[in-house]
Parts: sequence; structure tokens; C-alpha cells
Amino acid sequence: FRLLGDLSHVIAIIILLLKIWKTRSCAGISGKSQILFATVFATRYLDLLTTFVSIYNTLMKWMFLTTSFATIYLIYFKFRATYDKNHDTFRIEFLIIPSLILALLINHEFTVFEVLWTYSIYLESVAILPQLFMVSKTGEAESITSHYLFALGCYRGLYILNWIYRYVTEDFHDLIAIVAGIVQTVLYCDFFYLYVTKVLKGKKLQLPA
Amino acid sequence: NHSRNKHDEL
Repeated sequence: FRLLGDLSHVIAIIILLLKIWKTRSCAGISGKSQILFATVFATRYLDLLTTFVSIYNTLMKWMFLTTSFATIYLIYFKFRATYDKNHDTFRIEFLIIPSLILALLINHEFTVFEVLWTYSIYLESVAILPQLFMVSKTGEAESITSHYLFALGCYRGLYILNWIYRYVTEDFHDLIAIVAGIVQTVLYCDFFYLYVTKVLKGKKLQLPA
Repeated sequence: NHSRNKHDEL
């Protein structure tokens, strides 16, 4: 489940990068969500400096870090002219500040690394909101953008199955990650519904008026 | 041990 989750996460990022690169445009993509994701990776993968788990683990962490910053570069620099700034108006301080406060209050251990890890988990769970807000504001999304959102939504959903599996087989569970993972997946539910009922039937993702 | 487990996930 974890491997499938990771793969679906990687596929989401590749879809997004390819979309921007091939169409030479980042229209419909929320730069703010991408900034939040880069923040998530940067604060979570600080453990690259302290803990070695496996080559797979290290490579994946580096990949998420580099691709998320590459995406930001494409949106805010290379294809800046195509960035839909007027529709990307979600106030991200409403996500950043509460996540930080929550991480300071509810964590496993009050240390810099641990609080930042917790912050990354909380922030990740809501990081997609600017993107979903943008889709709801414009009332539609290109098919490729919906494939990206679908793959990204599947990733945390698959992680929930991984957590159930780990709880059963290793008796390991991390309540912070589980609750945040559920919140994150629930946020995608509405989108999943539209994806299955519209995009998979060859229609464009268009919100009911 | 708890934190070792955690670094494992992405």
C-alpha cells in the first residue's frame, strides 16, 4: 500500500510537471498549493540529515524536494506569464498559521525536528485547498489537472490502508499522521465524486452552476 | 523506535 501510495504521489507530480512543460503553461494550477507542498517536504525531510532508512527512502525524499521546487520555478519564473494569479487567491496564512500553532500544541515531542515534522503533516493535509479553491472559482479544470488531483488524492488514501496494515502486522500507529491523513483524504472526496462521474466518462470537470 | 518507524514513510 505504501509503495502504491508513493507511486501515485510520484505520478501526480510527474503529470503536473509534464502538463506544464508540454503545454508551456501553468494555467489552472495553484502556485500557492505548490508553495505549501514544497514547505511540507522541506520541513518533513529534515531527517535526511539525521536518519538513513534506505536508498529508496533517501531517493524518494530528494525527488519530492527537487520536483516541488522545480514546479515552483516553472510557475513563478519560467512560465510566469501563464500563471492564473487572479484566480489563485486563497489566503494561505489561514493554513500556515493554524498548522503551526497546532504543531506546537499537539506533537509527540517538543523538539525542533519533531514540531517541524508535525507541522508538515498538518500543513500537508490542507495544502491542496488553494488548488481546490481555484477549481471551484473558475468552475472547471482541464482533464490533465483532474488526473493530477486524482493521483494526489489517492496517495494519502492508500497511506491510510498502509497504516491499517501496519497497525495489524507491526502494532505500529501514529495518531497524528492518521488523523491528518484522514482529513486530507476527506477533502478530496467531493473531487473524487466529480472525477468518477465526469472525467472518467470523457467529460470535462465542470462544477454544477 | 517510534521515530525510526516514522522516517520510513514519505
